[in-house]
Amino acid sequence: EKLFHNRDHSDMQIPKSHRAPVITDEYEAELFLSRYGFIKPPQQEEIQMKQTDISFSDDFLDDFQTAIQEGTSVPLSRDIPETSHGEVHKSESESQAFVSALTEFQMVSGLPVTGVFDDATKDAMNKPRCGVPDKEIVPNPHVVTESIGGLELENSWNETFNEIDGNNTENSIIGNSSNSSEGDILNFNDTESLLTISNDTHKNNSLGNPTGNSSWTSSQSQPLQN
Amino acid sequence: GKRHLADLMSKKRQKRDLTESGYMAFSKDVLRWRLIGEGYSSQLTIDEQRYIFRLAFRMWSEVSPLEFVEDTWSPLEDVDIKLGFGTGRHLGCNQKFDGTGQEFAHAWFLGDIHFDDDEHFTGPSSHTGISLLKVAVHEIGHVLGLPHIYRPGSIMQPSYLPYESSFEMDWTDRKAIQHLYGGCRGRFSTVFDWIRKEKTPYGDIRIRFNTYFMRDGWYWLYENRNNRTRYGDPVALQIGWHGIPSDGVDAYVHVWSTKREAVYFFRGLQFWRYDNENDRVFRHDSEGRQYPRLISEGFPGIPSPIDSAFYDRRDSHIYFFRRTQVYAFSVETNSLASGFPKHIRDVFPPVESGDHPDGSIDAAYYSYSHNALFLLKGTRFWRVVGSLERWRRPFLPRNGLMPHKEVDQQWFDICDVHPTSLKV
Repeated sequence: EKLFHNRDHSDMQIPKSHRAPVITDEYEAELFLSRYGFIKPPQQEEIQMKQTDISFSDDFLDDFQTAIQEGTSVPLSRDIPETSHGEVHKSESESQAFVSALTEFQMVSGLPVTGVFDDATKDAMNKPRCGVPDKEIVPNPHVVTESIGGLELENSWNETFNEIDGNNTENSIIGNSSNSSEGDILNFNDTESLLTISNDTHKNNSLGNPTGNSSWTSSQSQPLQN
Repeated sequence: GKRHLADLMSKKRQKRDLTESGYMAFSKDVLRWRLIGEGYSSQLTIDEQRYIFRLAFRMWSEVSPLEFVEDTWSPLEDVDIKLGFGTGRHLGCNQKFDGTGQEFAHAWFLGDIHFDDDEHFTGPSSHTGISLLKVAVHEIGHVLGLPHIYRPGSIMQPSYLPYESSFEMDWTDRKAIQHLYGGCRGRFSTVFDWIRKEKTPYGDIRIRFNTYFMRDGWYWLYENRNNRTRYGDPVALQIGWHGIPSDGVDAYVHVWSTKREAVYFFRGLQFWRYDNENDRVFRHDSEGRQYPRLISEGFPGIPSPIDSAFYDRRDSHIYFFRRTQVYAFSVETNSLASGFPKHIRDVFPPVESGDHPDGSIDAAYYSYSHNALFLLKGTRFWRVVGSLERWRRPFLPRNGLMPHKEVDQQWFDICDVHPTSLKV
């Protein structure tokens, strides 16, 4: 079928409105951090209060109740309400929340952990990324099993991985010929004729890179709740 | 909202509740996906988009017990994973996209995937723009239940890393998905180390081997040093083994002694001799005999079909397994060894009573990586006690079978893919 524009968009003037807003100041950085779950949402009861603020028609609520019973949940919008710049007055606790969220983002992104909205952090926030939050955004009250994001999960997750990782290094020398693996010259002790065998890079085999060791970090995200 | 909710609620997504890990996952192993018609990208041809998604799903299939099939015919609510492109407010989704730059896609848990068509998505062969294949593999990981993983090399990192040519799933990503869905298990038609000689530039002869797992008409090359199968496997038998039956073999035997060397494939009542140099079956051998030949002709006294077989260099005998019997065949005298056939249990006794495959062995595999012989049946294997081991522990019976283990605990990631994506 006809293509609407060149693959590299060279024939297109991307309207400004179609360009993602570049993150330049702390206000936008805060929006980014809350969008991807680094800044915890306000406490649960406040969210419920907001929900009762918005008047739902009865049958919608019925549907909503049914949805809850069936274990599905209506996706809650994560769009942060638009407010004009500059109105934001941060309380002390909000500033602390911002700094700790920023610190956590810097840590998981492998950036220098400064707690300050510096250029490296700004670049990282403007890179192309997946839209799934890095952390659980709205602890979904109705689908408990999916919202477990707490420490105990991270621990269990870590345990699993450390255990598997440990096995992996043991297994890299497998079997009872612990001094041999593919690619080395193997001496066979089970046969009368001493053979030297080495592994092959087979006919059309593209040898991939060996699997790296993983340094597993603790924080993790939850995909969007459907 | 109501229509959307109704559509949402109509989806009876069957979920597997893994409360011990706190994650949910699909409870069925074959998942249907579709690129929805109202969600085509304007940047790539439709065929390219579908090809890339088929490849992305196949990559997850190669490392998990899940299989994926593109479903363009069922009612929408029967499709497990729907993919679509959009810009700004799109596809009835309440997370609007932000335009070119930053957010390039998002995924719904056990659900759908949306791609921001304002991004410059490119195909696997391009090295500019954002690789649609990488993004699709990442987002499918979310749909299957994986979170963001902040580990260099992981496909589940939140930020997009410029295109690396050999983009594949590493060990930890594989174990993450297997943590949710389990390992890959299944019976094999045969397993063997293919050995061949190569002349080095200095004229020396180097002997090399590769390990192959075969199941029906497909096979995997297993990279022992990396504890996984070759990227992109399984492939169809006829791609790598020219001339053997395309729907699979019963056994492989490599006769290797100072006097002779020959590689045979067995299937049903027949056998083929394989020409290692030219990487195909012989039509005729040096004695002018035509292949395939009857097993009863080439190996008098051996019944067919056989279950499996291996050549033992210590006594220059081929051991043929059929049901509960084992037949020792002397290649020197070209006849059945005296006293055979015997019960498998008598020749390969259990070290631990009761832990024995009994009969119908799928594969008898001598591994040069492990210096050991293995008998495989179903998803289990028994290692045969080696002579060195008996020298250390004389109480072990000759050719004793050590207690069984699960194949997927020693050889990893030997995973099927759906037949419709085998040609990808």
